[in-house]
Amino acid sequence: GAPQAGSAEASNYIKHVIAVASGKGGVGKSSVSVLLATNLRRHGYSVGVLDADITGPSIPKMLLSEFQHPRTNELGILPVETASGIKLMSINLLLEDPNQAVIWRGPLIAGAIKQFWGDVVWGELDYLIVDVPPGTSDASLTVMQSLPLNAVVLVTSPQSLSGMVVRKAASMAAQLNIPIAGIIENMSYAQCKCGERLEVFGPSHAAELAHDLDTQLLGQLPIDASIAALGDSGALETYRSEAFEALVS
Amino acid sequence: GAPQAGSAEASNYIKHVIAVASGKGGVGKSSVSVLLATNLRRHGYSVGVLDADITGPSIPKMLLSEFQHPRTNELGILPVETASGIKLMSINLLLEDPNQAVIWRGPLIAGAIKQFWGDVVWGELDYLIVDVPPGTSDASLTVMQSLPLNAVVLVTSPQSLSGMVVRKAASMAAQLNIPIAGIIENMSYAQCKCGERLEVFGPSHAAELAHDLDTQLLGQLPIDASIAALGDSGALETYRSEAFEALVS
Ligand SMILES: Nc1ncnc2c1ncn2[C@@H]1O[C@H](COP(=O)(O)OP(=O)(O)O)[C@@H](O)[C@H]1O
Ligand SMILES: Nc1ncnc2c1ncn2[C@@H]1O[C@H](COP(=O)(O)OP(=O)(O)O)[C@@H](O)[C@H]1O
Ligand SMILES: [Zn+2]
Repeated sequence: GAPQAGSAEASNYIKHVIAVASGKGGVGKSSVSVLLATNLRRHGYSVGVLDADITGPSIPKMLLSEFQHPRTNELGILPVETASGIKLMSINLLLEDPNQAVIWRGPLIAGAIKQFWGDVVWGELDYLIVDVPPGTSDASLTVMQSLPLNAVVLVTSPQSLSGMVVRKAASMAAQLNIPIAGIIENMSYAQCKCGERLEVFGPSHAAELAHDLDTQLLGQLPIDASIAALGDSGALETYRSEAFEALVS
Repeated sequence: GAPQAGSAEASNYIKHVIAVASGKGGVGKSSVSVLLATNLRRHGYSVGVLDADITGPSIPKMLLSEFQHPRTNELGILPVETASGIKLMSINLLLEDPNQAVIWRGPLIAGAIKQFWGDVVWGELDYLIVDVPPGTSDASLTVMQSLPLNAVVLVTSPQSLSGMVVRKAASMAAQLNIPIAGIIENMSYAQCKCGERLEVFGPSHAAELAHDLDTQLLGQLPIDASIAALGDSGALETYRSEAFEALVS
């Protein structure tokens, strides 16, 4: 029969719930959420990804080579498993048409997120990575208020606008009493085969930003066409690079 | 006394009105509008820029080192002149607070754009470059319907999403019977000092896109930190680069 609402929660045990947020769209937050989860998984941790970025279906597209409809068991909704064993749940996986745009209203968002928390059979996880909507909109606030978050990771880029708005995201996290685990600067530089690092979006101010926000710079990822290409083909889990391996988890 | 509505129009003579549009925000459309205007101006043409991108005050910020409030004469509103003699008009220059966000509704947009056309003393211009709102929203449609456009230039980037959505913008132009003067691919590559061109966002499909849209590829601009830096300091007119000089006007 239909699973009892919230019954999965009683049998879940999630050690660390980490939100991944940004000051604005387009800095690569969803890509970085996937890479962070992948990095943790490669270190042997049990990892889940909760796609709460209602602005689009990018997480399932980046992690799955083909659409999979989640099944249920007597406890609740079973997350879809990726090739490397990451457990994934996204609204877009529950829809008939995964590309369908969903019109979200505040109370609907909170309800859906709480259902992801209570009704999804996550089991035991070391880390649950939560991709939240970009920026500091009502949607991002609602998502971050609807889950018991242990910390947030902020994704930024060297562009001056990204630097300005990420501080708003940090301020939002502070107001919600969520500690900032660190900053990841994406599209930080381009690596030339000659060994040169090109600061294509200008010099990085990420170290200074981390210092101002009283947190650490977890890592800097290069602008790399294969991140985009692997994301587009649902194989972002297979991404490898020195900068990526160095990403402190 | 107050200028007669539409009186400027009778004494204006604008040879080519060129809209600059994009499939989505963030591809650098406003920056490219400025660079296109600058390039034409350096070739000796008389050039105006009509900032109709109601989503933000980027054009005045990129072209002026300090905010200037337009004056009026007996014919209408006088455009602000940039350092190289480009005539500029933007809603943001008319506001008390240039950083104020304006809430736009359809009829308001059409009215404001028509006023820019009819009440601004452009004088004689070879080219009027019109920066339209990004993407194919109601706002971009309204702006493009409110002006007598001779052609549109489409700005894209190598990212797969940009390629997909720019075709929607091309389709919108076609439906409005506006010829596509050409495509400019921005952030096309990063130029290393060793001579290598890094395809940081993947391989370009711009030539193929231009062919599909039955138009020409006007040029490809590199991802270049000085474009961002000069834009931020209001000195984008001073940008120089080989790729930029080669930009066919
Ligand atoms: N480091 C990178 N190098 C190249 N492309 C990237 C990088 N990070 C993200 N992208 C690409 O940029 C686009 C936006 O990334 P996404 O993760 O969806 O951003 P956000 O979630 O912040 O809106 C996607 O096409 C993605 O593949
Ligand atoms: N070729 C480029 N290289 C580096 N930065 C760029 C380039 N073109 C635009 N930018 C930067 O990217 C950001 C977005 O550009 P903008 O022109 O405002 O885009 P749009 O009008 O499409 O939203 C700005 O900070 C701008 O300075
Ligand atoms: Zn090199």
